[in-house]
Amino acid sequence: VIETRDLTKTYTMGDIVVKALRGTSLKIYENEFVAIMGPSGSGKSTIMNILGCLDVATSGDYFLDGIDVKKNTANQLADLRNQKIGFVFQAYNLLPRTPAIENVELPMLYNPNINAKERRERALEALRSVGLLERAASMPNQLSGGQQQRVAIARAIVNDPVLILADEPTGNLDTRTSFEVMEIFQKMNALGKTIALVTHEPDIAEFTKRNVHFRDGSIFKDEMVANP
Amino acid sequence: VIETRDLTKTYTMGDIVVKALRGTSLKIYENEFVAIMGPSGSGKSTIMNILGCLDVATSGDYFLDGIDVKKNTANQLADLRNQKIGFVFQAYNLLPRTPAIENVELPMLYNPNINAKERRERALEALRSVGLLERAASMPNQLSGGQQQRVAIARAIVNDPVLILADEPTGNLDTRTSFEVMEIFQKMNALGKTIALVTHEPDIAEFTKRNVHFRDGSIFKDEMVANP
Ligand SMILES: Nc1ncnc2c1ncn2[C@@H]1O[C@H](COP(=O)(O)OP(=O)(O)OP(=O)(O)O)[C@@H](O)[C@H]1O
Ligand SMILES: Nc1ncnc2c1ncn2[C@@H]1O[C@H](COP(=O)(O)OP(=O)(O)OP(=O)(O)O)[C@@H](O)[C@H]1O
Ligand SMILES: [Mg+2]
Ligand SMILES: [Mg+2]
Repeated sequence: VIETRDLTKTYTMGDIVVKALRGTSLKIYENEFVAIMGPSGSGKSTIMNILGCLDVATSGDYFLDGIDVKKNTANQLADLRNQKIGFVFQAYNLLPRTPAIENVELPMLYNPNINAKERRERALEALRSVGLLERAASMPNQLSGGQQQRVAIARAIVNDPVLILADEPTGNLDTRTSFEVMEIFQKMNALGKTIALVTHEPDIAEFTKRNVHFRDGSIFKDEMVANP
Repeated sequence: VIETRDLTKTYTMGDIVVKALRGTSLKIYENEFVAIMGPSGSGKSTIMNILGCLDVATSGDYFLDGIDVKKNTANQLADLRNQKIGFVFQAYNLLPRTPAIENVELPMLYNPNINAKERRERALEALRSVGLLERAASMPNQLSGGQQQRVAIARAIVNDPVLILADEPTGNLDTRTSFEVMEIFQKMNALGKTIALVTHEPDIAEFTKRNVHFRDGSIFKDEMVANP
């Protein structure tokens, strides 16, 4: 479902050059459940943004379901993203002046097959699954850090996407809430979804089936999990 | 150094009432090293913001070094904060259009005893201690999540405050970088500083000397750490 070949991403700021990705070749097959790990600054968010069609590589190829992503227009990529991908951002990126329920409904606005009533029902169900049904009317700045993170998770799953990309989805959650979120992801994986999530916590990586370790812009270890 | 009596914090949004704190009495003595833990939404950031004089309680008392905080004007509280407290925010709150080095220098601008040259040296040293010296000129949006978090940590320690309040300072850091940050806090505690930090990770709480557990707006357990 995901195939990258020699992806590089380089940032140049004056005379500082940062090689965020140094030639990353990664294959993720349908229905896999992958944890992406590695030190701070090792390229995890960078590759997630490229996989989610939110950013473009400096060089190399990215094929999503066989489609060569760089051959697509910005509009085609936006459609691809909306139809196929649910994304949880490391900084959540909720719309600040919009209540939780509307933030969660957002991905469904592009879907001509869902009417307003069903949109509302699905958004409420997604909020219920992350334990925030009673806060549906709250603004992001009225929610705790972990509550905002859970709204972002609800938003990523509500459109029933085939691919979920989650960047540190439990970074601000206590152990029990993290485990509840990982159970949601495990259920979705059992239903056939492909999931790649970034985590720096080995306990969370244990819930997945494969761990890919980054170091300084490259993949240095790629191993199956013994007992997910 | 910190004494709260029956602090409450209540938010009312239409007909939803959220009791973020339900009568919290907490004492933190000089040179203590406390971890504040608890589920998402249990009141940890709320009490940290009140302790940091960034927010006021709905009722109850807060004495900082014997000073009754609610008897102070906003300006007096701002001075108190700048002189005594270093604060790491859960969402970092860096100035977006300001390079890392200037973000770190910010708390020292209020200090008449430090000139521009010393300010720059201390900011560079703080960035070096969190492994980000070479990124001093970068803007926050050019830094990874964990790098932004480390800039926020550097900013909190640079003014050599007597009290450090850190809200999830390792939430976006890998294990090794988290341990480096906890070693910085341990060194500062050994030099006499008082430190209270929020964490949801038991491994991180192990570095401290006392764990205070919140649940639903109240302290439900308060225990010393066996072997910090
Ligand atoms: N400005 C606000 N308006 C309304 N409710 C608020 C506001 N700020 C916080 N709350 C609510 O108060 C409760 C406690 O919030 P707080 O941020 O202290 O939790 P927390 O323990 O830090 O959680 P987390 O671990 O998720 O960061 C939550 O239910 C939250 O939604
Ligand atoms: N817009 C940008 N401009 C310049 N450098 C950038 C930019 N975005 C990312 N970088 C740099 O690229 C490198 C990789 O960043 P990335 O965000 O992928 O790291 P990460 O593995 O997600 O880290 P973390 O665990 O801290 O979130 C870092 O050194 C970062 O500073
Ligand atoms: Mg990242
Ligand atoms: Mg919080």
